[in-house]
Amino acid sequence: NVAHGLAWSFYIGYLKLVLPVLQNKISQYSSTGARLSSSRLLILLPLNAVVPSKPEEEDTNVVFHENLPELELDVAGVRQRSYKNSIYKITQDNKTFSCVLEYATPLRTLYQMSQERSAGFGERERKQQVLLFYRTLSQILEDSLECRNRYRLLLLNDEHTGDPHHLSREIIQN
Amino acid sequence: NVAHGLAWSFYIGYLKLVLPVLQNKISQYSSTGARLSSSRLLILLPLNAVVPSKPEEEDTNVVFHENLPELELDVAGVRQRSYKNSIYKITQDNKTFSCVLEYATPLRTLYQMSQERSAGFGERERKQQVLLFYRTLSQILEDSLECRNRYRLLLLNDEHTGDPHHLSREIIQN
Ligand SMILES: Nc1nc(=O)c2ncn([C@@H]3O[C@@H]4COP(=O)(O)O[C@H]5[C@@H](O)[C@H](n6cnc7c(N)ncnc76)O[C@@H]5COP(=O)(O)O[C@@H]3[C@@H]4O)c2[nH]1
Repeated sequence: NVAHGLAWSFYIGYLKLVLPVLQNKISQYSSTGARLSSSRLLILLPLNAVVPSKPEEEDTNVVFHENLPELELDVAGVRQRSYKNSIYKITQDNKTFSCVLEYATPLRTLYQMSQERSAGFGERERKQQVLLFYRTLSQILEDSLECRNRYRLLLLNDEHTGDPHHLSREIIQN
Repeated sequence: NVAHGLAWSFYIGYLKLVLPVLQNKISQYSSTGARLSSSRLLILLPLNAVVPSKPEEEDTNVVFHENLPELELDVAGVRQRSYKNSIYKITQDNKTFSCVLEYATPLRTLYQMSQERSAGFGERERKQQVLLFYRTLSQILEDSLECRNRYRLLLLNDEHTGDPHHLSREIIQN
């Protein structure tokens, strides 16, 4: 049950650290005059676990704008380990929506594990593991006082091949 | 089998990215005149999964020196995500040993999961999970061409209470 552990790891090692201070980072950023459409961290969860390094690769209507001020913490011997989040502008027809977004990094691990024979699970289990990751993470975050209302999980169906603007549509419509 | 997934995550999301370029980072650093006793990343694995934020908290003979130049990559929508490693000077009697070291961060997740009832495992399984993490990670790294000879795993016994310099001794003697 790899996905169960990865969901807990994502919470304990990342979301629990970053979400409580996200609003502060956004206020520091907004003081430069820019405004976000949402102050929640939008976490993208592609069902097929295919995680691009940049969302522009998925949909040209999702464009990097700039990074928030970074968070630096001493963690496990690494001094001033840096945690960064990126702001994107999403356009659809005439609307523009700006927010902090990223893919759920542990899905990258699920994908690569399914490609390594020695890791013990294959492509067939991968979708099940993504769903288990999503359900476990949802439950953890709902019960977390520090994280409540500071995030949005967006599960992305992979049955939309041919629609080059599926991602931006999903982000804006939901 | 949480530890199995965490070992793969540590490899896929971190060691596979950082270890192949570590020698470059060390050469950039050494050009400032300083020399390291070892160019391998020393990864500390405490059996009890207790991971301090700074090794000085464990042993005052392990002292932070400075960070290596950081590695920046676009990962899963986070632009220029930063990967840093810290150089420590370890002293024992008259010897000084300097190297890049850190604790295996996923052990922090194992520890905190064992404290959360809803995570599904307790203190008794924790030591077993640390050993499974160590065995799985050793196997993955031995089979990895990109990582071979660029790391050293140091399993730390927790039965040394009373010896304030157990950590430095373990690092230098091994
Ligand atoms: N988007 C994003 N930005 C981050 O800064 C970040 N930091 C962690 N994570 C994800 O949260 C979870 C918990 O992190 P942890 O540090 O315990 O494990 C990490 C950690 O042990 C190690 N690692 C990754 N990045 C670093 C780093 N910069 N320094 C040291 N260790 C690192 O490799 C594991 C897997 O990393 P990712 O596969 O990137 O995903 C992690 C993981 O799913 C992040 N996710």
